[in-house]
Amino acid sequence: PPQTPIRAAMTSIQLLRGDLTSSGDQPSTVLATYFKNCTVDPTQDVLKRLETLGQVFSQRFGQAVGPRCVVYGRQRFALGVRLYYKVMEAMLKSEEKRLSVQNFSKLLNDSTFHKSLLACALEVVMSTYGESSFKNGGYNHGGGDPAETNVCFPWILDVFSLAAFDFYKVIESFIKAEPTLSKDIVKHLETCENLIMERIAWRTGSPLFELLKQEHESGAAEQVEPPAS
Amino acid sequence: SHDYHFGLEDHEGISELFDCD
Repeated sequence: PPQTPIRAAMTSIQLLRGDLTSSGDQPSTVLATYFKNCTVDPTQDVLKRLETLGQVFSQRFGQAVGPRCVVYGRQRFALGVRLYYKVMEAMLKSEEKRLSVQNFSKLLNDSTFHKSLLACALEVVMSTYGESSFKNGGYNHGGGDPAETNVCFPWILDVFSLAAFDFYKVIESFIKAEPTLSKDIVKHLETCENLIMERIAWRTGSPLFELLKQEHESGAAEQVEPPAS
Repeated sequence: SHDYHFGLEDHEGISELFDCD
């Protein structure tokens, strides 16, 4: 029989938490090895960044949802960190297989990569809890429970001062690396992608414009694809 | 995978997207 929305949400939350029980809140041995294999070990930067972003996230969550909800913000962040480590490890294993390399120093020392990945993990967690939802006009902040729309995507981008263009880069790899994501969550991330592609990435100040300018100046823009493709 | 369209080619991955050739 079809589940009620409450039952469906509770099931999703149980599945997410169950999935992440075996994932630690610290880098696993495998992930720590990837960090140590880097030309510059990113471990300390990763941990420091998580501490800072955790405080920022919890405070902003409390501001958006209610001061008594800062504790829930910390819970969401803790789950997000577990998912972040889990997906990062899966991504690196996949890249190691694809590229036959074990030193991912440039990637793992890129703070934008880490912020994007963490933001995606948190978006998954908040979507699972129903806090980030495009139903009831979430993105346009129209209708529905005000608390549910206040942390709806792209709220997380503002919290982390993250460009939508950079967040977009991790979405597909995230979905590939975490096959246990539910249909609803994948749909949610796909909607985030579409929003970015159609609107947010084209806002003033997006890094996309500078990249397009660089591509144009390098002559790459001459290779134009026919409209059919 | 739930009708999601995977656009990255076999030679493309997170390393290329973050300019880590």
